Amino acid sequence: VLEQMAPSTTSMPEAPIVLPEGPWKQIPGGVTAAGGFKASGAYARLRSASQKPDLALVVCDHDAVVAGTFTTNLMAAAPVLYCKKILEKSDRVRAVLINAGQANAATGDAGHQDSLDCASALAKILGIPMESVLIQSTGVIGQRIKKDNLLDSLPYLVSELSSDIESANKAAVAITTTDIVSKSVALETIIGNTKVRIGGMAKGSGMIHPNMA
Amino acid sequence: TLLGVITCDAAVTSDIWRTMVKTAVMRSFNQITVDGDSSTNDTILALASGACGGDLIARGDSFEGSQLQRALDVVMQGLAKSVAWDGEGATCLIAVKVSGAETEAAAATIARTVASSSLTKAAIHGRDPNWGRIACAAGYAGVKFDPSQLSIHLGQFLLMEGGQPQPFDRSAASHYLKVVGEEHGTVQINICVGNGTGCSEAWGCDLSYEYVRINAEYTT
Repeated sequence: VLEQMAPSTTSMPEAPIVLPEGPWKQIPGGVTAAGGFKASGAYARLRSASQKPDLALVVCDHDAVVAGTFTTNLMAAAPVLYCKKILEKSDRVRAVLINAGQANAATGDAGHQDSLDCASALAKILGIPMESVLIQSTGVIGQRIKKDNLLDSLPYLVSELSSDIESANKAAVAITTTDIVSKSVALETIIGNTKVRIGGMAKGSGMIHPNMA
Repeated sequence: TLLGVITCDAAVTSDIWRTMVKTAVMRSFNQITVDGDSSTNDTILALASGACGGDLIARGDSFEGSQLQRALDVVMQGLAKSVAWDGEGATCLIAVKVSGAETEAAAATIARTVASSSLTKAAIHGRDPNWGRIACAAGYAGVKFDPSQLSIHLGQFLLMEGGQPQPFDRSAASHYLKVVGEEHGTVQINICVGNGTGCSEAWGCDLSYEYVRINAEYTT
């Protein structure tokens, strides 16, 4: 299985994901495979251990219907609380900003403000309402985001948005922490008479026992 | 921490999309485990753009709704399994399939409990076909079943049937675990708990010395 890993353009191997046989076709690309989506990934000086990309962005050309599942941990991180609040009010969003390095969990009011500031800054650059931006964070619990570094990187991150496969790969790498592989997959299927594409990216290696609702 | 972003270009109503995503998460990301710790940040966000055109999917129980649900399940399961496969320090993915339960939820509970068992995970890392730990974990899952109907397979090896331990080639079973570990492949555990129609899967990984090394010094 290890031999099946393809080298990625971002110097991180990709997970060998093989989908089961079915009325679908596995296709290249992850989070940008579906129509209307662009992504980017960049090194924003958030990580302490390496210079891998650590800031990812996924944007939809138009308002997208959104669903979310979230940890049921009572110590839910600031971005989780932020997203839940957004999804209680709205069923459509345009962008998801994800940082690695710091989890922004157990960071109190300051952490909550950091999430608001990041969403607000990105919304301003994209020219969309702040309520159309969702946030995810991963990394060390108890540490605030290196916000200045993150905010400084947003214009570049937005300028790099693309629907190509490399951008999807960069985004998938940017969300990793202790992962040894990046994780992306996409498929194409026919529903009715229409060609539908579903893709995605994920990260996770330790502290993994999700109980989301 | 588990994070994920799913994108889709189907045209689907908000309430149906949310129901589908919840179902798919229950069948995928909520069925994986690496170390039993639930993060403060676990989040899956799923966006549907409608860019592919086509008729709006407004019913989950329609043919088109079922097709979309199945495709969503497959994408999320592919990603979820890759997270378990990449568990810190892991040398293999552990796939636990449970059948014969009263409901899908009951089967899912048993499967994930077995996948979460530290002793089962450690035995697999040690290439020790110590199947009693699998039976033990199934028993404390909190789901009632008749122990006299329990059967367990480890790979192709039948270890228990009708609640009775079966003779098996211990060294061959150990070799199976060794080969899978060397390939970073998948150890398959199949459990049947009765005659019900409920079946489900869970995915985990072995528990290694390396896991402790990684996490003992995470911030220092």
